[in-house]
Amino acid sequence: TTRTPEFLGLDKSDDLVPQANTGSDVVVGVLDTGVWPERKSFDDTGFGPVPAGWKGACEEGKDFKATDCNRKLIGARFFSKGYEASMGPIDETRELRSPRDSDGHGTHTSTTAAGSAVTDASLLGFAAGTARGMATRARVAAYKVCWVGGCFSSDILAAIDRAVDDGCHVLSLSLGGGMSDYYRDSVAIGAFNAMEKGVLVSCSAGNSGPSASSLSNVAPWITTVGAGTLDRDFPAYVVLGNGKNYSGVSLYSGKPLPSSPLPIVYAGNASNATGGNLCMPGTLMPEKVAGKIVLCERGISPRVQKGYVVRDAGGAGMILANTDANGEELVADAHLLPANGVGEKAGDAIKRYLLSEMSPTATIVFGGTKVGVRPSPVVAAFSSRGPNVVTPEILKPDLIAPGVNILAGWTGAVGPTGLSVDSRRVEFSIISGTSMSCPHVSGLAALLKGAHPDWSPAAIRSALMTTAYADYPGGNGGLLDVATGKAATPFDYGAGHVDPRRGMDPGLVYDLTADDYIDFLCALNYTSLQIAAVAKRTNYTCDRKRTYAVSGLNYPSFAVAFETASGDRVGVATVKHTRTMTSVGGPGTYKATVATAVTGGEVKVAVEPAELSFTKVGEKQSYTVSFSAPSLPSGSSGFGRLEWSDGKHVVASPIAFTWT
Amino acid sequence: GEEKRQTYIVHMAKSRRPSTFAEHGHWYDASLRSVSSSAEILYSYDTVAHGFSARLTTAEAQALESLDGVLSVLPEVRYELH
Repeated sequence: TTRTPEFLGLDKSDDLVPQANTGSDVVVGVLDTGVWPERKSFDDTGFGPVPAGWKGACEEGKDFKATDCNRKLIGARFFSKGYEASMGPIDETRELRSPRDSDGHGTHTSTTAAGSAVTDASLLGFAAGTARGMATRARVAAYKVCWVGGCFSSDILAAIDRAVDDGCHVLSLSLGGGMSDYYRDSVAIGAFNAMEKGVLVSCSAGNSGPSASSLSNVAPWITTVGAGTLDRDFPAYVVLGNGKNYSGVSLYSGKPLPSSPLPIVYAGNASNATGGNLCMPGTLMPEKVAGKIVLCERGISPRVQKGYVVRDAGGAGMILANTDANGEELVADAHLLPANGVGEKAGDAIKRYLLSEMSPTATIVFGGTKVGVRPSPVVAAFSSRGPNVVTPEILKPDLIAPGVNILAGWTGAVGPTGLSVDSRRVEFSIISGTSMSCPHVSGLAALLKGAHPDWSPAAIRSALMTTAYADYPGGNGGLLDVATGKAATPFDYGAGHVDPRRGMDPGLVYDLTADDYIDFLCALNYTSLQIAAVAKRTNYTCDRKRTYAVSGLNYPSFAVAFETASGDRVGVATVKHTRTMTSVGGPGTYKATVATAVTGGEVKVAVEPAELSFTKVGEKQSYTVSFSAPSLPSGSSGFGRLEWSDGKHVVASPIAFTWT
Repeated sequence: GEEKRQTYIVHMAKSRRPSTFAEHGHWYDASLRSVSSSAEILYSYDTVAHGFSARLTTAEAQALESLDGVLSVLPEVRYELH
């Protein structure tokens, strides 16, 4: 990626990874659409032999040879048996029965996580710079599990099985499949046993935001990653005939529009079809759009396809307006014709103009790449949100990372729009999604693994979470949510935005073992069979004499659920959580501070003890937090933050309160 | 016509393998064979899960579920890229 290394402070990576070759034995496995191995991001210059003990392979298949792997891309496999059993034989005119990526998504995610540095990278001149993955020294192994018709659980589980056996240290999965109990979820099952073998599993949170309770991949042994913006934009401006100017975004890079304004038409008035405003294939009347700029609205069909539909009908340009489903979130696309994506407000204003004028006109001016955009990051509207439906007492997502307009490596099989009519071929492309934020965290986890090989997956996640930031420099009310324009909450960003420089030296971590997670399953009243299905422990029975509590899981965040009192009872409920911190920074005395913000009532928080002293690395200290709250109406929520600091480190945990 | 088949992931209790089977794969195969004469194993899982996946009818899946050593029989789920 370009820009994200600077945005995350990785351009000063000598500080992050003191020993030049630290991390070169870390392998990031990416389960996705495969890989395009010829990309410069997989250049293995400077890499030594593959790590000892690596059992992976470079599987041959259609247009893919064993020699396509090297010392950077050390493994490539494909898993299609489940897909083909359900969907029929692979159509080799559309996709390849091999690890080769005919989609682009997998090349994008794998290069984001651990691509080598490539100078002079850009997409058609946009986002120019040196592109690199988060962990440039880490090795990559690609496991192709996603096909044109989807990603099937039998293939995914087989790939996790193989990736762990091959020797991957971090697994990156930018995919999801709704919400289900952990014992029914193949990703959760695979991730549990990967975790038990020391493998960190990072998954995307989903793109179903800003709706509440829209998360996927919420098992507590998974690192769940939401998405935020960078400080980079690709501005384009719509200049109307009345002189008014509206800004949007565009990655169009071709012949510009004529300097004189063109007629502009609302797609809904240039179509006889129901929903003509959406510019669906075959719905625009050429005689009404020829030579004009067409205002289309988002929905149903892919954004880039709408551009093609306008071009195919003879339109000269397109303004693609958000609706209330997208609000003001601007996602840039490399359209096939001059186009500009605008927010809902601008779209409404442009529509009012062109519907009120006899001869409305407009033009689009392209502004290239702009960096230093403030505020940034803001939570992406599409990023899935909590609360966690499966286990409300576990706060998810865990954190956010860059996921909007991310440049990274691309397939050679399709152009940057992915449309079959797009004959352009690019080394890099720019796309958005929690798919893009997930491999950022996977790569950063690989960096931490390289620097701290003895840290468990939970310790690495804890380091990334407790050092994440939830406010802008100077502190002015917290990270914003692009969906509302207002302050976001831990249900949107979890612990906050990842800050790898601080994550490298967190001071303390909240560690967890597989046994701790099994206690968690006992707290959920899982049966022996269900525990066995998740954790492969046959005949395991939870101890009837023990009191298991989800609040006892040593998680780096707090989700506190209060019950709403019924009838006339107006009592104060107290919920206690216990945690244990392990020193990874050496001697220090940490003091706790808590801040809360709850509308309609006050939550009192008591930390006992409020001061903890550590004398050496590895030492553990426990504390209890008591949350006391009045009864509030069901559906109420509030938030807070608990910080432990020794003056050098700040170990922060988000708190979310809910009343049910 | 033949009843419609779909893919299931069958989780097995590895430690419950009868001693008559030298390898888990043989046990998985025999378990599958006991409910279906035609179903084939798609994958055997051995590192992060124990078991296999196969195309089964609903009745075959239910029959498998009742076998000793079978922990769960989960229908295939389609995931999507984010």
